[in-house]
Amino acid sequence: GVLPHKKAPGDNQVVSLLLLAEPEAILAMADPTVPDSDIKALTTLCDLADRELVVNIGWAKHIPGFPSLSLADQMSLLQSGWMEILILRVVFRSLALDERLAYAEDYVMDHDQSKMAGLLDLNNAILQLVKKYKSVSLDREEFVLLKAIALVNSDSAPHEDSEAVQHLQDVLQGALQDYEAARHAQDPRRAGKLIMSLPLLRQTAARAVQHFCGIKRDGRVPMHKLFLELLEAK
Amino acid sequence: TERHKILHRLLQDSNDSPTPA
Repeated sequence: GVLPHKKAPGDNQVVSLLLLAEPEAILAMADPTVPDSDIKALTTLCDLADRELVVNIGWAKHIPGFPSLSLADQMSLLQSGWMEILILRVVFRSLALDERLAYAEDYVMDHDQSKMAGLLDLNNAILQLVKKYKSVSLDREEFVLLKAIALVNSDSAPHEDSEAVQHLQDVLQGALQDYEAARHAQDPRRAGKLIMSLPLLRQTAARAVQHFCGIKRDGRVPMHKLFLELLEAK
Repeated sequence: TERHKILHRLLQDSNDSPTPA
């Protein structure tokens, strides 16, 4: 008899597609002619966030199954999940660092810089996530899966086609389960552990949105339109 | 959709230039 085709361990098509879709790193390019201040730091971060959002919307369109959702459902997921995506990217870039956050390769914030920008509490909350993922040695495959799962799980409001959204959630969660079964078979609870980190991500993202809404109301930091549009969506 | 026109546009095309200030 002919044996059915057996996939190699870890041969996970969803993971491969997500790894391929991963955006290139973006540089913050803080203006070297402007002296350091809270306004300069926040202006740099808001500009970086706007450019990150553009590439992350492009990225979302490469999540297998996402473009098949209705436009309204794609929009509502991004309107709820965008900050979780931005924060998870900062967290993953910061895993190799000690008590510092890599907002970009050329923009790493330490305690003093966070304090100057008025971001100490928020950055400390993000560092909690870094600590959590460091403790499990989160790998790149898990990072891309978690990011996609965070997005498709981000909206609790009714969807136009809730079955399609549920199906996408199932596909991505299944891909994480399969990946863990193949790559981390010694820890059968690893997928669950990673999923259980998502409430802290959501809580931190809500805090970040609240903080930047305050900065927006304050009106001293220029913000680009997409960033403003998504802050307003919250 | 009217309130979220940039997101709407970006989802519909593959434009990845920065958004206007």
